[in-house]
Amino acid sequence: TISMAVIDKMGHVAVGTSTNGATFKIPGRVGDGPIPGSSSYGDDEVGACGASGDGDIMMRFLPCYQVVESMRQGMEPRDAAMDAISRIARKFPNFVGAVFAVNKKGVHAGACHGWTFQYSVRNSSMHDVEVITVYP
Amino acid sequence: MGRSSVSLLVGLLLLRFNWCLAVHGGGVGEVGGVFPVVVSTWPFREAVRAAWDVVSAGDGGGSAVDAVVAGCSACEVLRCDGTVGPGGSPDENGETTLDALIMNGATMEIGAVAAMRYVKDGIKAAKLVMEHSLHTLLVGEKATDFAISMGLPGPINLSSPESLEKWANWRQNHCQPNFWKNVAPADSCGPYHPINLAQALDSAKHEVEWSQGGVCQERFQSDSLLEPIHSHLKFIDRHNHD
Repeated sequence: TISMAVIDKMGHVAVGTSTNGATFKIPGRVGDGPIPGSSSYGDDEVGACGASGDGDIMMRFLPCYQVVESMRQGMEPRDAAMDAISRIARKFPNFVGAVFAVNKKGVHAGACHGWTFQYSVRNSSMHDVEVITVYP
Repeated sequence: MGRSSVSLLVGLLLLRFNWCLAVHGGGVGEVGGVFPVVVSTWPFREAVRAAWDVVSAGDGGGSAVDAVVAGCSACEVLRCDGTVGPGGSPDENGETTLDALIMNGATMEIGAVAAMRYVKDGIKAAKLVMEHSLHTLLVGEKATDFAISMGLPGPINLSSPESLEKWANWRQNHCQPNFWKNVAPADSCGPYHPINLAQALDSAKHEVEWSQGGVCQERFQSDSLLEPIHSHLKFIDRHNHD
């Protein structure tokens, strides 16, 4: 799965997700890729979020909506990301998933549970894409 | 300190230990913001570069929506990790279908397609839903019909030799692992029929007793018999996820 967030030069936010879902799924099964607020979410006034993981579990908690709303309430990206993941882990300790959060100032952070996660970033202060690893 | 509070403490410690930090190794998780910015799950460098090329072009730069389409499309073409685009993640019938979503954070418009068949451009289809319908989500073959009617190429077969081989191997391995629970047969391909909880407990009890003779296989989470642990020992990993 790829979940991507972009803030353009005008400060507008857009997010997107594309995936071919889980392997050997029961036909008809849809993960959280196309579910707004689960795999990704964004709002010009606040920032954006992208996620990856076990969609069957994540779509029950809408972690990216939680991240954006937490940042709307004033949380920093790191705390908002950790909070959203911890809400899921408390109910499903074996769950596998991760989110990245980026606010409208371009500050970003990541959080994960059950696996090592990486996310990629490119902004004007970089010469190329940088990959950030979030360790369990 | 009573036994239950000790186990609570241990549980919290375990949870804390299992949790990974938001701060990435050796550096600061939070970096100062500089527009424009592109962030993506996983080390999909080509996808981020494709989005960056759009959003940083010229004085005004391209729009965030167009940059997301460019970035996600790049991964659909490159089949990033086998988890994006055609040719990966076959279902139980060996078929590959696509899910995609796009959201405009300025207008809060959203377009999405789910379990879309025979069309390889997932994110473009999602954008067409956002731009040419008042809906948010179209699914299955109806999403296919919509996407083709709006000009996307199709119908085409989304499977690949790799995904079909992967599927054939899985079939030979008695369709294990899979996503079923409380059904019989438990350890082979379908067709499956539902078994009620009592039967499920009975057959699982036998399994636990049988296995305790050898390697202990914890098949039931102690505090939630309604959701057997094996439904959580799912095989979600870096190459099999949403």
